[in-house]
Amino acid sequence: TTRTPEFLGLDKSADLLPQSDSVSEVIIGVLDTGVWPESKSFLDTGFGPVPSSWKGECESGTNFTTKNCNRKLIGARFFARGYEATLGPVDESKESKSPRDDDGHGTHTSSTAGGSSVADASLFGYAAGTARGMAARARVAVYKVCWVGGCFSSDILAAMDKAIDDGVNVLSMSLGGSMSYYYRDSVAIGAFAAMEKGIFVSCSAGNAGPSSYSLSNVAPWITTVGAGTLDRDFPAFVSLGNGKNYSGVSLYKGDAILPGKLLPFVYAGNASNATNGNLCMMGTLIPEQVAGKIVLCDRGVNPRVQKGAVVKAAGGIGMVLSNTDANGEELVADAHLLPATAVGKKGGDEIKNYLFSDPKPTATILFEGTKVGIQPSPVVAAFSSRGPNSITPDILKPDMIAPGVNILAGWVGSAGPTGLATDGRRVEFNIISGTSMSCPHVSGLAALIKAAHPDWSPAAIKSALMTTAYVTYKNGNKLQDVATGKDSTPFDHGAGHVDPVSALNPGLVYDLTADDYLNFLCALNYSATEITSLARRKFTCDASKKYSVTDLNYPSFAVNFGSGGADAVIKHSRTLTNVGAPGTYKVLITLQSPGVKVAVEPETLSFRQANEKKSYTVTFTGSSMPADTNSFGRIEWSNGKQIVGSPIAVSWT
Amino acid sequence: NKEKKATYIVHMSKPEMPASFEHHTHWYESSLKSVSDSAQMLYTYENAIHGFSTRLTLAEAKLLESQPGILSVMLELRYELH
Repeated sequence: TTRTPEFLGLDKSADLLPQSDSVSEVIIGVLDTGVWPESKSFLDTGFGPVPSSWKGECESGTNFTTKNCNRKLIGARFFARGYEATLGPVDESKESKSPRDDDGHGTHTSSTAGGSSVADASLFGYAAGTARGMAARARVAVYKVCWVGGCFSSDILAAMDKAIDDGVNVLSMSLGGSMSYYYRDSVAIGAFAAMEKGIFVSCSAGNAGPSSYSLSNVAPWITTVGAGTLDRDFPAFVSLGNGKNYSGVSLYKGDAILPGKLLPFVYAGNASNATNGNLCMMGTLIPEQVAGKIVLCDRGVNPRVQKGAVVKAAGGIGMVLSNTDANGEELVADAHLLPATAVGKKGGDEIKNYLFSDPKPTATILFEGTKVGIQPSPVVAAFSSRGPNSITPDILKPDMIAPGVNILAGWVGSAGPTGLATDGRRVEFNIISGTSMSCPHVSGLAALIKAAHPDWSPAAIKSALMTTAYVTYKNGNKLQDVATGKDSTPFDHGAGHVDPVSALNPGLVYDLTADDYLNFLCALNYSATEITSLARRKFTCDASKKYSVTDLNYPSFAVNFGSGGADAVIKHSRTLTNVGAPGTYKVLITLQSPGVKVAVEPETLSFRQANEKKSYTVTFTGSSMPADTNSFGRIEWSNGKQIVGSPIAVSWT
Repeated sequence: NKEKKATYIVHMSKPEMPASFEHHTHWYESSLKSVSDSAQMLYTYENAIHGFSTRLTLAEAKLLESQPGILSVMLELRYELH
């Protein structure tokens, strides 16, 4: 967050952004591992009284009192009954039975969403600058639901229950579970109730990419956020004895500086008796074969930083961490305990070839610090979970991507930057990656939009973020996917990368009410019992009414043709609400596929006044295509100044 | 192990609460007591759902699910940070 406000255009658009007073009326609730209240990101300098609507509390517990809250951090609660019922009492020698964050994750996410501005922030000098949450003047309330042994749904539901009652405006949840129907998923259930109360719920899409169907949190009333990179990097080159150099990334900075000469270099798989020795798992390296050497480890299975610790424990003096097919060329920087750098698969393979072919391989690592202006950016992170949506394929997910790679934000005083027990270093800020990091970016941006448009529904805010998201770089090229090195698709980036300044003034929005979502559940043929579980009230689907998922007024289009798809016709109905000036919008369809024809009716929509609604229908006519074919495109409504864009994903199954 | 307890989230249909109960929490407690003398509520939920969470055996959970006014008895799930 020393870079993301600039990357998102928040720094140049002060006159377009809501005033500080209105932002400070917005409360962001974060369900996570708690908070380190001493972090400078939670200083309340310049904040006025807590909003009068706030009903939350600052709960006391281990190493945490009501005095730890202030006009910035206005609420802090913890929920451990479900955890303790399953795993026994919280071990207070290892973690605080209180809102205090002993892990770091919750402090990072909450400061990303709504942390105050902190000058001179960095991690060991990397990513130096002023760190700030996306809604730096918003209030923050934390709900600790994740403990050493995990996050339990009874606790999550209790936290959402309280957050709704407390009066949060935005809920940020960087967690997920296994795929399940909405009525079985506590996050989806709680989010439905929150949505009904006007609370915007942002959730992480998951880190199970680049596999298809790997998304979490896909309920349409949730905003599902994938991760992209910034234009910032932390280069650290590998220089080999054969004179070749390979680019990598690292956040290493310490006393154990490599001597300025080539050092013995070994492949972990050749310095181990274990079949998975290449992974540098605990206890698998033979010290005699790695001592005094740089070790190449393959990425996967155990945490990246743990591999560095394993090499160090075995006497290695440096590490090169090589990606495999699963990660491609995605480079995630880590604050390793020893001099180390991460390289992509291509470079890693070439380095391995050198290791296998040279009888006395040597290498060194050169650390270059922080570089900005890296292009292209953003690119979709390989780890970011991908569609299609396995629960409801007719709803396109993820909704959008936001910065989630190498994000600097607040950290705890109780854990080192790697999170390893053996890491005794302490830092005020840490740089980590995940859709956990992209989710709170969107939460903070949603808070800004809420401040600017207090009467907008969660669906309207989501629509604004989605329809103004971008899918091309400034040079016109399409967003890239680091996992493939090719153009990314709506299954990877959803509607695109968030553009908050445009989202403040989207022109038109696709709005939705709770009843619209209940009609959607009717279309899914959910039983009365299942719908009542979600709705918390009797809601009967009208037997005489024809419900269709394609009628849900969603800001994107997922079209699924069955086997073959020949002559199949699928119609989607949408309604746009004018939230801008009067004007006429014309449609532009971009979808080049022999397998489908798209027609929009009408092709022009004229709005004379604010909040006026106009409907249109999109007809997708399919042709026969091989199974597992996908085609992608966009529908854009434009008045000449604003573009209200929606992605289209067409699939043949 | 049939006697092993697990955490369940119990969804109640509040509109179906019998008139004899003054407060929904009394109804929740009564429903729980009807299947287990020892089970305690971990949480009662007011906003996110109507219901409560508790520890039950599988048999108790199935019996509770068959009681009037019970929408579902869902086994607790574990989530992970992303």
